[in-house]
Amino acid sequence: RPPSRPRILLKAPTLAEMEEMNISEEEESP
Amino acid sequence: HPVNIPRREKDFQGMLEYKKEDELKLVKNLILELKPRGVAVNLIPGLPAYILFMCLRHADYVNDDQKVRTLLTSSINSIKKILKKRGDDFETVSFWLANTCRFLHCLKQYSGDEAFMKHNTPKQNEHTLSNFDLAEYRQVISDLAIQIYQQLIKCMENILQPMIVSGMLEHETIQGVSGVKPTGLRKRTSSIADEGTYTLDSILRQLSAFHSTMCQHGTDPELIKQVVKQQFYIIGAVTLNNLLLRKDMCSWSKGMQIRYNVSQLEEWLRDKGLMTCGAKETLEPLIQAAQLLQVKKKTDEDAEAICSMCQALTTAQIVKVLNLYTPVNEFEERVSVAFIRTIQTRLRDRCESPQLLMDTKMIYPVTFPFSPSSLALETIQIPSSLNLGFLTRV
Repeated sequence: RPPSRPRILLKAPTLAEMEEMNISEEEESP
Repeated sequence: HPVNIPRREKDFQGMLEYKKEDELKLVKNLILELKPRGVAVNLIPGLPAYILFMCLRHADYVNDDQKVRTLLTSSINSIKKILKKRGDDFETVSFWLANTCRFLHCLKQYSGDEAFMKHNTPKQNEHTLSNFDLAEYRQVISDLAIQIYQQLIKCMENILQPMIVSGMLEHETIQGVSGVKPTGLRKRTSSIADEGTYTLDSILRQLSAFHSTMCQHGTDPELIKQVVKQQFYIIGAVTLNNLLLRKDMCSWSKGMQIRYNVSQLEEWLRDKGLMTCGAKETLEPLIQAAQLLQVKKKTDEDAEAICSMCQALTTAQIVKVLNLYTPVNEFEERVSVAFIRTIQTRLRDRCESPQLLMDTKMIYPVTFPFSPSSLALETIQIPSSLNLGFLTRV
């Protein structure tokens, strides 16, 4: 990686949002 | 015949390649089905964290942001799931607290942020994340670590709670000072606890077990200090609250017993090198209550001495102890009402809570000071017992 190239900031959900995503994925899966 | 040329360790870049479709298997074998008392007992401390980080490094290296996100989300959700399932098992919670903290330190140490690179070797600096800044995910991991810490504290308190009153107040270990019952009969003293009774030794053994487990898991020493401080707080608070509600605990001899027990707890701290963690200071209200049970309580000079001695007790607590104070024999008098009024007058300008009991639900805020690792990622080998053969060392 060229030192001059900045890293891309990955936006993150909050912990609570992650849990909600997880719950809705579990509900959707059979 | 094809020749298998083993790669030298210095050729490895400290990453672990995996296929997207193997992500579920990764979190299942590394997190959901890993037993701290099973294969994990032989792992180097923090190995699950290092493995996750090395997988993350590869996803970052190949510039796959989706892979990075799903790995982080799956890992976090899996840790939460296992803690929901086995959250009352101290070993499980301690194991995942240590690994979550190690993962957080790795995210910082290899972030490329100069503030976290001061102790890195040149090789470690080569292993910084290539493409993505994960500062926001670090915050999520930090929040997760706080939750796990609070769960650990509750777990330990549930184990310690039944031992405290028995071990700190009821069980008498000092021969000859148990005094005389109000009926005039000498109480039976015994250095051997009745079956089912907790002693101070029970408490000390439990504290040692907690400490040993946290050390084995590679918990940061700074975090262990905070845990021990919290443990001592709960021991002191529960003991004091019980004393404040029981007349039979407010005597000169009980004061003596409490001071002895506190000295044993201090000895335990000394033995573990934890004298500076702030734990002893949390016992100050209890220490002062024990001293109050033993000092003279008659004259104005006595009142002045008590007021300057009991800085860690509230007026309500001092007055309660004095009201409950029970003389050991018929020659000693109870504390006079006039004396108690003198104390109250002297303390009337204090700005303090009118609360009598200490808050046993209080948890000190926790911090996770950055603690870089000297471990070289390229040297890490994965034991076959983890069933992670689908990961490729890169």
